[in-house]
Amino acid sequence: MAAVIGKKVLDEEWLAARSTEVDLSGIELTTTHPPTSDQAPWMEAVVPGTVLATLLKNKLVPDPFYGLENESILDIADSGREYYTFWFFTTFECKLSTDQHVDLNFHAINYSAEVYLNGHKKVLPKGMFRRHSIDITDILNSDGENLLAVLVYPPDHPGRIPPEGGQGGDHEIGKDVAAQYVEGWDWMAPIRDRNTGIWDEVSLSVTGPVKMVDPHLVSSFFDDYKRAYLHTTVELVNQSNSVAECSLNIQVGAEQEGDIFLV
Amino acid sequence: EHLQTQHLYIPAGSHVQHTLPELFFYKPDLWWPNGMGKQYLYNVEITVDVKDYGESDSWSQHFGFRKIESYIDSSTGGRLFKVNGQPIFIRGGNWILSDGLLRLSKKRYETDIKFHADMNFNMMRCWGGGIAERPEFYHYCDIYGLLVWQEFWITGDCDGRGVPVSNPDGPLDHDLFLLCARDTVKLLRNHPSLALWVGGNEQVPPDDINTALKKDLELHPYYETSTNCKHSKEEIS
Repeated sequence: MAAVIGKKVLDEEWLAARSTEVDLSGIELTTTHPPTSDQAPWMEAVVPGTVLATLLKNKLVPDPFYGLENESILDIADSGREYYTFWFFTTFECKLSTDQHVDLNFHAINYSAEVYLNGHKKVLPKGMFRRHSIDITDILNSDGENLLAVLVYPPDHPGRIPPEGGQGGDHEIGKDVAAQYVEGWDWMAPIRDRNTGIWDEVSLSVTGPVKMVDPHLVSSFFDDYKRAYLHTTVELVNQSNSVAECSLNIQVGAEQEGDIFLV
Repeated sequence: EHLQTQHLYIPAGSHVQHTLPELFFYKPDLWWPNGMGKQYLYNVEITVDVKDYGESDSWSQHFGFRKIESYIDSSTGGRLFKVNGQPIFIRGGNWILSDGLLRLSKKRYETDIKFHADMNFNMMRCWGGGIAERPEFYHYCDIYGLLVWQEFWITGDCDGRGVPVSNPDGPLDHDLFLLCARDTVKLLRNHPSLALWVGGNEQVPPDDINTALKKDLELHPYYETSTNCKHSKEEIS
């Protein structure tokens, strides 16, 4: 059945494995040798979440926020970056009808990644606070079943925590565009994996020939707030090979969300 | 008057930016911070229909009509805020993140933010050593009336102060920092709770980053003066 336009969040049935324990390539994982949950070293993953969240979910590390348990978790400065470099894997169904397009979206990854979909590789560049969007229309499997593997690398400069602790450890994390608290502060113990992971939403967005990107809404006021204007700007992308004759519609209503009531 | 349709032709394979004609509202219900009034939210829906295809894409967002101004008071050196022209006494708290393993669920955000609203806070400051908070965080700040002071990823301890003194030149890749900053602004800019962007915590970013951020985030003069500019628009019929 063809996909309807809209967003589908991929937050279930992810697997993960430490990269040093996986002998297969991304191409093999997403073509001939997809992993299964009962197959070591693969485990259920927390997506969105961090590598440490996945290890905790599988009881492979103690809860770092309980007592002094964080002290027994191996720090990335001692283990090396490879120890916290992890594969994440999932499958999804998506079958498009004529003139439909689909993007695979990552809201945030820490710190960089390689994405493999059905044997095709895409590189997601560095940066903890950037969105990634990949047009996967042409690499979907014709039967609708798709295999997705993501190899996530930790920050380039995870740093080392001095024995006395300190504000931001040895400050090395400041060389990257990433959260700095992960080297520990006066209010927080160091985070052993430095928050490596797919830490925000992963989704598919299916559209027709034309898609919208990042609409921008701004208001202006006149006459002591008696008059207001809503200004809207939107980026439009025509993904087809022909001119698109469109109608762009905006509607502003006064609905409240679900069970939220204003008193 | 809150519904509008425009017909457009978009060239094949192109990426264009389009501004819709402005929509007029007479005495809109305003969005107010916690304790000053209702957090009135409109629902904005945009759809694009393509001839011979049908609905091609849709987008929706809660939107609050509000104007936030702030300036440094010359006598005290403190930053003063006004919302919708009214001075507001800020009762704020520092916020870093909800969970050190980044298990950031909507339910947790709602609980945490409602808790801050129940404490009678009207502002949360997202510390520069943490994360750029997520749209779900801002969504609940919109709902519960928490203004947000969002810092970019610079701290005194890691970026030029600290013991021992750290590197004042920020991250190695300044272009990457600005790319992330611009993308984050696009992600969060439509939330009425977003009150102020700040370069960092207890430190000014390196000159080139700071200059670029200030330039990119400068308020357009049109919006700076619009509440005082009574004659720049047609009179109400």
